Amino acid sequence: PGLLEPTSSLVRVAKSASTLGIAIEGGANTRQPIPRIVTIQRGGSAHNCGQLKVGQVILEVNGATMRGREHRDAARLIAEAFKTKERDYVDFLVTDFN
Amino acid sequence: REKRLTLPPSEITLL
Repeated sequence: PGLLEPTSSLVRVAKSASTLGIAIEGGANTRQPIPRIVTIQRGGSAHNCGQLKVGQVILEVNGATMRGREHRDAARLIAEAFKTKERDYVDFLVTDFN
Repeated sequence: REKRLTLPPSEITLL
């Protein structure tokens, strides 16, 4: 995973707050075909992690690709990754290249 | 001639 994305990086976000605290836009069949981070809320898990940035494109979540997923499907997948008690973190593969 | 984007903008979801 990620081998074809030379500028990608894996970011592990610990569930350190009750919310993930990111806003995303985009998804299949929109102008932004892969979801992009548009906001990082102060005090959320993503902000606490310190490694996610506004403008980054989310390629994978816990190893699952975002390619071909419509916005609601991508958002649901991220929400479920944060909600599940199986892991106390969410892994994001992100790239600065849009 | 300039090519126009026909794809719609996306919703934004807060997670």
